[in-house]
Order: sequence, then structure tokens, then C-alpha cells
Amino acid sequence: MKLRKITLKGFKTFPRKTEIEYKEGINIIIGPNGSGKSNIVDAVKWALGEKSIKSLRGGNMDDVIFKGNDQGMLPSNFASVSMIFDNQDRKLRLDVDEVEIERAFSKDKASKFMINKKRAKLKEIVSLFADTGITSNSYAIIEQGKINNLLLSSSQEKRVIFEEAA
Amino acid sequence: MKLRKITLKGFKTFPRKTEIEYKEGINIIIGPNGSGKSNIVDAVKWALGEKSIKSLRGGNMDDVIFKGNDQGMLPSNFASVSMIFDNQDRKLRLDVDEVEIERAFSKDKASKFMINKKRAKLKEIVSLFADTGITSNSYAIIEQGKINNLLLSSSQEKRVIFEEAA
Amino acid sequence: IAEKFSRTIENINRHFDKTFKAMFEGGEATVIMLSPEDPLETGVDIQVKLPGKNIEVLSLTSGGEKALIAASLIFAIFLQNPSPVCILDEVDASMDAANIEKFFKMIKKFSSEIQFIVITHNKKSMEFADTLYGVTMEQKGVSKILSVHFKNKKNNDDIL
Amino acid sequence: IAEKFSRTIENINRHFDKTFKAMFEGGEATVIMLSPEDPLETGVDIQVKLPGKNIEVLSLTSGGEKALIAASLIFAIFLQNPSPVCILDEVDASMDAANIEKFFKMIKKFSSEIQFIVITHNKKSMEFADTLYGVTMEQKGVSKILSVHFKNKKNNDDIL
Ligand SMILES: Nc1ncnc2c1ncn2[C@@H]1O[C@H](COP(=O)(O)OP(=O)(O)OP(=O)(O)O)[C@@H](O)[C@H]1O
Ligand SMILES: Nc1ncnc2c1ncn2[C@@H]1O[C@H](COP(=O)(O)OP(=O)(O)OP(=O)(O)O)[C@@H](O)[C@H]1O
Ligand SMILES: [Mg+2]
Ligand SMILES: [Mg+2]
Repeated sequence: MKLRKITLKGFKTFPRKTEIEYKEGINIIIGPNGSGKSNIVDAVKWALGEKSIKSLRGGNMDDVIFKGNDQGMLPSNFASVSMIFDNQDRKLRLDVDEVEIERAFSKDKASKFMINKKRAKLKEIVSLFADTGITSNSYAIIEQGKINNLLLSSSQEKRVIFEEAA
Repeated sequence: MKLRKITLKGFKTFPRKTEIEYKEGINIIIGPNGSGKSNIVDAVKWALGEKSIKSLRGGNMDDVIFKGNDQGMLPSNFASVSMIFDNQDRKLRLDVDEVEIERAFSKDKASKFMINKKRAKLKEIVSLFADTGITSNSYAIIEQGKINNLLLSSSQEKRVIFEEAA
Repeated sequence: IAEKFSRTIENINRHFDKTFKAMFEGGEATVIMLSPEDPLETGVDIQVKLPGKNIEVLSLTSGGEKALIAASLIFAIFLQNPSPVCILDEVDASMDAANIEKFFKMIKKFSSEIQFIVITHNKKSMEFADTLYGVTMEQKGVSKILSVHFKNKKNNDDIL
Repeated sequence: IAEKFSRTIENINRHFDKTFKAMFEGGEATVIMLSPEDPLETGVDIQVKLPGKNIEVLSLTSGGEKALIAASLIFAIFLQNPSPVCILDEVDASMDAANIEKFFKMIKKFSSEIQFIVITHNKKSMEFADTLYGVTMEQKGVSKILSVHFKNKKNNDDIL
């Protein structure tokens, strides 16, 4: 199972449709402070069903929608993020070689989820990815400034991480 | 008022008496991970009367005493840190050109404080430095990983910082 | 199930000592159940001894040491049960040059099986990229993915 | 006293906009009393607008942006009431090369009046040292202060 492509539109600092194709091996992202690198990580977590806006550095869910700039570019009406996974090894329990998940959100509405272009519930997305190790709060996603949390976590919090690895 | 010299003995990774003379302007400390750079910052806070062992990254106060190494070097019996300040501008309200403060601590005993080699109470050290901006929890001492705390602090915590600047 | 959890902890314990020793070139590391008689409920903790030093009070370790210890633990969990994708956002921020080298060499070993997405500001780290992505803000407040380099390892210097 | 506090906030507000603009080459920053009618009790908060972007939700700012905003605020407080000594432990860890330059240039301006003690791993940062200290562990677990260079600015390259 590999992440092939992530598509962002209206999400944080990505007002226009932006596609990022990831390859095998080591993909390294660089760029100046504030350019949008960590926003891509937020997009991955959000598309995987992240419920807590705080862990996306926001105050309320509207904060994921592009707010415009001071050069007259208007705020977006909605945010959407989709991710396409290579599923040839069938790690995701769907009998297809490619799985696309998508999340879309408009102000004051609930998020809409899609699996392979069909409407789905959040819990379907969560259960689909549950055993893959790729979840919005996976220990395999280490946000900026958070690497030490693993060590500082309580013995019960550590237990949860080891249970997932079992 | 300037920091002239800091002397460590038995403190964390400084078992033998170590003197560090600081100059005017920009003093930069470099070195490998775990070599003892942040321990010097801990020493400054500790000598200024830091009460919370947690903010020195310890579990109990014994943690500031050198614990030995795995090459047979024995733990120290006590930890001491002294700092000498140039006081020609009389920012510290003592009528002397040089002020030396010292803190010493042995296992299971209370810390001993000295001002210019005379026994002093912790509260005397704290009040001596209170209006100088150099206190163990001063906003002018930014520990590793802590720079964002200023922004994330509550409006009341920010108030306290601005009050000190008044 | 209790059996399974105990066995998982034992395995990760062995893996952790291995990854830790590779990362720190010495020392020891263990994963321990705080109440081994109660595998279903017990909390779990780790204990490390850095080369040359005695058993650590974890909180006393330095910023860079904490990052490397955490990385060793995550790699140990990967040896038990690899995640297909691993995303690391500036975890090398507190590492010195020598440790960045060791850290990315370990990433390299896992990268045949695990897809890594790494964000960094460090020039040494960038050298380990198979593919390099630049993010910039050409237009104010708008992110642009500037380029995707499929790096030929021999031509590192051309690109950077 | 209420008068004094309000005046202090006004002053720091002016200083903050100045240091922020110098640090970010544009934008605006303010310090505001949440309840201006109650200077004795009111909480205080800051608000910033980064160049090209709209007014920030502070939590949404990036790691590097947070560090620079915090630094600008501390320098603003220094303009109001300088601390004789300022100790900075790896605050440049999340900054890109361009921002490290701006950050240390501002430190340089204050360094005639404030004594700085800065810990860093970054080669660009080290170039701003008047005096450089190396810490190593020659003997296991024992810190040693290796050298104190009184740097002649013209000879930067010799030493590094
Ligand atoms: N909804 C939004 N609309 C517009 N801009 C946003 C939105 N959410 C976040 N931003 C902007 O995104 C920027 C932060 O982006 P990000 O955290 O991805 O930076 P980064 O590239 O990781 O930088 P660093 O290297 O400092 O960590 C902030 O300036 C913030 O104002
Ligand atoms: N009481 C003590 N006795 C012996 N060693 C100690 C004691 N307290 C702390 N240490 C050791 O000090 C080391 C950490 O030192 P310090 O935090 O100063 O490193 P650093 O130079 O700041 O590294 P980094 O660049 O990673 O931040 C740890 O390895 C820890 O084991
Ligand atoms: Mg970031
Ligand atoms: Mg440190």
C-alpha cells in the first residue's frame, strides 16, 4: 500500500487545485517558513478523518478553508482533500487496485466523505484504514514539534501505541 | 550589569569544577547532542533560585547532582553553581562592583545560598534579582523547545510578562 | 490476547535494543511492562542507557537525545509491524550533523518497505531524498509546489 | 498604576509593530488589552498580520513563524525595558536560512546593550558570534568546555 497522490483544493494555503504525486522511498519536502509544508501534513490527517481541529492547529473547522490573502484573492467556499492509494497488496480491505478517499467541507456544514467517488460515512473511512497503521493519530505521523511526546507520554498512552502494533 | 563567569561543580554533567567566562555581546555555545549545553542554562536558572525541578527537566532535586558514568567515575556528593556579575551600574541593589551568588545542594538537604560568600536565604536572592529582568522564569531565558509558549500562553499569563516589563 | 500482547512487547523490546544500539552506537534500551502479571491492563514504559552514561532519567535527556530515542522506538515498532507510510515533519530540527546522518541512514534502510514523507530545513537531510519537493509562496498566501526532482543519486550536487 | 500599565502596553504596542515589521519585512502587529476599561485586571493578547496574508489565527501560523513572532515580541519588550542578559536555547531550530539571518541581525542590534548567550546547531547562526564556546564530552558523561574563541570578525572563516 502506497500513497500515490494527494489533491488539495481550498484547503488552508492551497486555494487552487494542487496535485502532489508521491513516489516510493524517501520523499523530502523543503521550503521557506510558512510556505505550506505542514499544511500538507494537516491535509493528510484531515482526509483520514481527523476530528479535532486543534490538532490541525485551528480554532474551528472553518479554519481549514482558504481565507484569502491581502492582494484581493477571495476566500474559498469549501475545502477538499483527496488521496489516492495504491492497493495492489489489498492492505485496504476493498477488492480494487486503487483506492481514493476524499473529504470536502463547506462553512457551517458537516464534512462529506467519499470512497472511490461514492458517498461514505466518516466511520467507514476510519474502519477502512484502522488496521493499516495509517490513521489521523497514528504514531507514524509525527507533526512538527511533537516527536518528544512519544517519550513524555504516560505508561497507559504508550500501551495504546504498542497495542496498535500488535 | 553583565554575567562575567559561571562556575559549576557536581552539577549534572559537570562533576569537576568548570569555569565559563562570558563576554559582552553575542556568546554562542555549540556542541553535539547531549554534550551539556542546555545543562548550563539549567545551572543559571538553578542558581537564580529555580524551585521547580520539573523546569530543570528533573524528577527530584537529587537529579541535579552528577550521577557518575559507566566508566567507574563516582557520583558527586553535592552540586554547586556560582555566578559572578559585573555590577558597576548598580542594577543589583548592593554597593559593590561585583556580585557573586552561589547555590549548593547535597542529597536530602536543603539548598544553601550565598551572596558574596555570605550565607543568604533564597528569598534574598530572588528579591535581589527581582527588578533586573534576570529571574529563573524570566521571559529573557528561553529554554529549548519553549519559544512558542509565549504565543500560546493565556491572556492573563501574557499580562504577567507585560507587568514585569512595566 | 494477553499472551499476544506480552509477546508483542517482548518482540518490540528486542527490536528496540537493536535500533537503539544502531542509532547511538552502543548503550541499551528496553521496553518494560510495569505490571507484567497483568498483561491486559499494564502500562508500558521504556528505559534507556546512553553510551558512556548510566541508566537515564528520561526527562533529563537532551532535546536531540529525546528525538533519537523516540525515532529508535518508532523504528522498533516498524520492525514488528511496518506502517506503509511514515510522515515526519522536521523531526531533525534538534539533531546535530552526526545524528542526522545516523537517523537518515536508518530511514534509508526502512525505505525499501516503507514510504517516507519527510519535511526538513536541513541541507544534510535533503541529500537523502529519492524525490525532492519544493514548496514556495510565489503568490502571497498561496502555496505552490515548485518542482518534483526524481534524483539520480550520482547527480546530487547538480540539484542542490 | 492603572495609568502606568496602560502606557506600558501602548509603548510595547508601538515597539512590537516596529520589531515585527523589521523581522518580517512588512505586515503589522499589535498588543491589545482585552478589557481596556479595566487596566488593572485585563488580560493582554497579541494580533499579527503577516506580509501578504490576512489577520492571523495565531495557532495556524507555522513553526518558524511562531518563533519569529515570539522573538519580535521579546525584542519589543526589550525596547521598553531591556534585560541585561538574554539566554536563547536553540530558538533558531525551526527557522529557515533567510529568517535566521534576520533574527540574528536583530540580536546584533541589541547586543551592544544586552548580553546574549545563544545555543545553536546552525552554521549560519554561529557566524554571528562575538565569542564561540564548544561543549564536548571527551570523557564519557562529562562535559568539557573546549574553547573560547574571541572572534576577529574578519577572520570568521579561519575559525569555522
Ligand atoms: N485557512 C487558511 N487560509 C489561509 N492561510 C492559512 C490557512 N490556514 C493556515 N494558513 C497559513 O499557513 C501558514 C502556515 O503554513 P505551514 O504551517 O504549512 O508552514 P510551513 O511550511 O510548515 O512552515 P515552517 O517551516 O515554519 O514549519 C500560516 O502563515 C497560516 O497563516
Ligand atoms: N545529574 C546528572 N548526572 C549525569 N548526567 C546528567 C545529569 N543530568 C543530566 N545529565 C545528562 O545530560 C545530558 C543532557 O545534556 P544537555 O541537555 O545539556 O544536552 P545538550 O548539549 O543541550 O544537547 P542537545 O543539543 O541535544 O540539546 C543527558 O544525556 C543526561 O543524561
Ligand atoms: Mg511546518
Ligand atoms: Mg539542549
